[in-house]
This record gives sequence, C-alpha cells and structure tokens, in this order.
Amino acid sequence: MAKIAIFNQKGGVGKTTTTLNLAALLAKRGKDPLVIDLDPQAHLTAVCGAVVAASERSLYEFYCNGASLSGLIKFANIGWKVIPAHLDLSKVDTRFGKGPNVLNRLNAGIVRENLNTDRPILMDACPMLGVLSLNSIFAADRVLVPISADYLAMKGAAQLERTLRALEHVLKKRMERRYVITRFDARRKMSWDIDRKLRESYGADVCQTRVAENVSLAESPSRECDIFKHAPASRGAQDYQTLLDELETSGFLR
Amino acid sequence: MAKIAIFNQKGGVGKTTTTLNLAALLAKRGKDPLVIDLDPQAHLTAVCGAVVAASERSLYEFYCNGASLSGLIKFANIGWKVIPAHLDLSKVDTRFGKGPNVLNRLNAGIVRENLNTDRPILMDACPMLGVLSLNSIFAADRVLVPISADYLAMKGAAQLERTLRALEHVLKKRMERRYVITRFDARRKMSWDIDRKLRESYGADVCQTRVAENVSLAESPSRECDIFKHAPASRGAQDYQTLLDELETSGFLR
Ligand SMILES: Nc1ncnc2c1ncn2[C@@H]1O[C@H](COP(=O)(O)OP(=O)(O)OP(=O)(O)O)[C@@H](O)[C@H]1O
Ligand SMILES: Nc1ncnc2c1ncn2[C@@H]1O[C@H](COP(=O)(O)OP(=O)(O)OP(=O)(O)O)[C@@H](O)[C@H]1O
Ligand SMILES: [Mg+2]
Ligand SMILES: [Mg+2]
Repeated sequence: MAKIAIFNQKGGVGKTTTTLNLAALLAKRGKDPLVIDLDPQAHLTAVCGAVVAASERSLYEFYCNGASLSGLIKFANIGWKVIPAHLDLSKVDTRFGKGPNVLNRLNAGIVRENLNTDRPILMDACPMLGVLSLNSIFAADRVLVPISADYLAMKGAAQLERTLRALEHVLKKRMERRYVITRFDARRKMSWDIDRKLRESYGADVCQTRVAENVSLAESPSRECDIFKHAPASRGAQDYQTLLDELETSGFLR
Repeated sequence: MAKIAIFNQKGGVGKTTTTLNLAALLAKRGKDPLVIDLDPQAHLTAVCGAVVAASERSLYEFYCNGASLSGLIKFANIGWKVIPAHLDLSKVDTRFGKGPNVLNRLNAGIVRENLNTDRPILMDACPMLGVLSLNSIFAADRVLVPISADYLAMKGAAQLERTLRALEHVLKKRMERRYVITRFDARRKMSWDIDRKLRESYGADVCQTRVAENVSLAESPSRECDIFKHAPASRGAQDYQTLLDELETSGFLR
C-alpha cells in the first residue's frame, strides 16, 4: 500500500493536522496505518499520546544505532501505530548529514523490514528541506502537499515543485503528488485567488477537496485526539473524510 | 541599539510577517533598521524585493567565504536595508554544523563590523532550531517570539523557553524576551484560552498587544510590500503600530 510523505517546506500549513486526521480515518476504516514522525518537535507524537522520554525508544535510535523500525513502533493512546519522534532527531542533520546513503536510510529500512506490505505509511516532517524530510520523500511513493490558502504558502509550493522535479531526475522515478488546499476561508477573496492560481499551475494535481478553516481542527490537539473524536460533526471532520474518499477513488492510496 | 531575533521553532506563527511589518514601521520612524534574513526559503527577502540570483550576493557568502556583512547589504525595493537569504543557506547546517565557533559567527561579524551602533537589527530565521536560527539568537540581545493563538504553537513556545534558558546558562547572559500573540481571533474561545495560559506561564514577558487575525496582513506579500503600504487603515497596521509602541515604551528596542 501507499507510502505517503506529507510535506511542504512552508511552516504551519497543516502537515501535522493532515497526517493526524488522515491516519485517524484510515484507522477507523480498518486500514491499520503506520505513522512515522520525523519532526524533532514531535508535535504529532505528542498529540497521538506516543511521547517517549528517552530517545532510544524513538526514530532517533534508528538513525543513531540502526535499531529496527518495527521495534520502535508504539501503539499510541490515540489508537493506531506511531514511530515516535524525539528532540534528539535535530542532531541528524549535523551528525549524519554527509553520509553517502543517509537520504535513503528510511526507505531502505521500510523495504528491508516489509513495513508496508499491507498497510499505508504516513510520514510527517518538519518544514525544512533537510536530511529528515528528504528521508520521508525518498521513502515515499506519494507526496501530499498541504498548502494553506495564503500567498506565502503558495511560494513554498513553487519551491517544492522544483525540488520534487529535481529529485525525480535523480531517483529516476515519478513522484506521484497531490496538492491539498488547507485553511480555506470562503469569505476571503485571497482564498479564491490562491485556489485559482494553484489550479492554473498544477492542474489535476490539486485536490478537488479543500479543507476549510475550522476551529475544531485547531482545538483537537489540546485534547490529544483527532477531529473525529473531538468534533465528528464538524466541517473539519467532513472535509478530511471527503479528502480521503477523493484520494482513494483516484488511486492515490494503492 | 537592539539586535532582535524574531524566532519560534513552530512554523507559520508570523515570524516573517512580524519582522516585515516591524521593520517597515521602524523605517517609517527614521530608525534605519537592518533586516537579516537567515531563512533559506528567503520569503522575507522576496517580499522585500531583495532577491539575489547568485548566492554570492547573499548571507551564504558570509558563511561560505567570510565575506563582510556590510558588503552584502542591499537597499531593497521596499525601502530599507536587507541582507538577503538564499536557498544555498540550507547547506550551512550540514557543512558548517560542527565548527567550533559556528554558532557565534553572525554575532562576531555584527560586532566586528559595528553593524548596529546606531540602528536596530531584526533577524528572521526558519522554524528549525539549528545552526542558522541559533546564529540569530547568539547575535541577539532580545528575542521576540510570535505565537499564533493555537495549541500547537503554544507547545512550541514551551520548548523554546526551555531552549532559551539552557542558552542563558551557556552564554552566561540574560536573553531579554517578549512573547507576542499573533493571529488572534477574538471570536474563538481557543484564542482567549491560549492568551490566559501564556500569561499564566510567562507573565510580564507576554506583550499586552495582540496582533489580530487580519486578512490584509496575509495579502501584503502578494504585492511585495508591508501592511502600511498595502492597507494603512487596517487592523493589522494598527496592531503592529501598537506593538512597536509597547516595545519602545518598555525599553525593548534600546
Ligand atoms: N483547516 C484548519 N482549520 C483551522 N486550524 C487549522 C487547520 N489546519 C491546521 N490548523 C491549525 O494551524 C496550525 C498549524 O497547523 P499544523 O501544525 O498542522 O501545520 P504544520 O505544517 O504541521 O506546521 P509545522 O511547519 O510547524 O510542522 C495548528 O495550530 C493547527 O491546529
Ligand atoms: N495576524 C495575521 N493575520 C492574518 N494572516 C497572518 C497573520 N500573521 C501571519 N499571517 C499569514 O500566515 C502565514 C504564516 O505567517 P508567516 O509566514 O509570517 O509565519 P512564519 O512563522 O514566518 O512561517 P515559517 O515558519 O514558514 O517561516 C502567512 O501566509 C502570513 O501572511
Ligand atoms: Mg507539523
Ligand atoms: Mg517565515
């Protein structure tokens, strides 16, 4: 099944919110998703109730000492499996940044341990294009790019598209991708302007579904849960359901 | 005058928007601010109309070849001075991440070249706690921390407070700081909850002024200008004026 990197090097566009809520829905639908948190800030880890005190129980141990990924899987409070991040992951860039195959390590680990033979993997990373986020992109066969409906996020998307094309050249494979507009506020002229510009630039790669700006999505982290537990009838819950349906129908999750 | 690092390792909380609009106002008030963009994404550089094609004309040249900072100052279209960022800055972490004094390089350069004898310096960085953002913090005598009014941003603030205290211990100096709540939506219960929690945790370090969620602030980048040029009568313009007045009155800019 699909290995999806949820990435945009612009900060605060909804990467973590999107990973959280798509994983929740995939779990509810019995797909047994595995979430890998590559962000040293470990926000997704915290919201999932998967925090580990010692970095030896986190993804850092995989990079530092070659620990097996399956051994790091935690069955989080939230109800699905997470490989937790840890602040020590911020050392990965400076410590292992120059290794010959460091960009391919997560990919190699997932393949070696058959981690996704019959389940989807979702990967969340910090907004910098560095060793960790590139690990998630190299390990992915799909990239989902959340873009908040504002101009600075759109700039980030253009940069990312150039990066993905350069990587496709290097990896000699097509990175299937989708752009999903998030924090969409239908009352703002700017939202519609961004929508139109993104579709002009990326055409069918832009999801039909837009995730509306909905305060319930911002509240759920305070209760360490996803939108379906926090506010199942909210607009945010509907939008993520519609988004997942669209991604499934279009074969993005195969 | 003050050297201010505008930093929060959470993405999308308004670091760039705050640096842009405070610099604009300082320039309008004749304070001749110098903005240093340390974010490889170079969004502030782009909005200021200070983009340089070649990294030799950007801050990267200072790190790579020891170029003088004053030689890199560009008088940007927007009307004040900027040392531009460039995508090549993303190599700084992996290339120079382990140098003995790399965290102090920007500080040493600013001091050596007397860059801020009679003008304020504002520094914008990417949301990761790494070599570049630490360079801005080591070079600063003030840290301004924008926090968007949502729970994930508040988590980021707690982490940052711990980091600043650890740094104070190492640098043996007090880092004067202010937290400013941004994207505040008075209609949301969550906004008031965050406001109360932040003031409980950080007391007088939290600015009285809050920057409201105001679409004009998100629109100005599309016109490559600041809020005072784009929408001088907007709520966003008022809030940044009130914020600067408060920072000046409380001696934060001395
Ligand atoms: N559709 C939405 N409606 C309302 N709030 C949202 C929405 N999507 C995200 N948010 C809120 O916006 C903030 C930023 O979102 P999030 O942390 O998911 O982005 P991110 O891209 O993972 O950020 P970072 O770059 O820091 O990792 C969070 O407080 C989140 O709760
Ligand atoms: N008070 C506000 N009202 C409305 N929109 C805002 C406000 N502050 C910031 N924004 C918008 O929110 C988005 C994120 O802000 P900004 O890019 O300044 O944050 P940042 O912390 O610099 O992000 P990054 O971590 O990616 O560097 C931008 O599109 C910006 O225009
Ligand atoms: Mg995130
Ligand atoms: Mg920024």
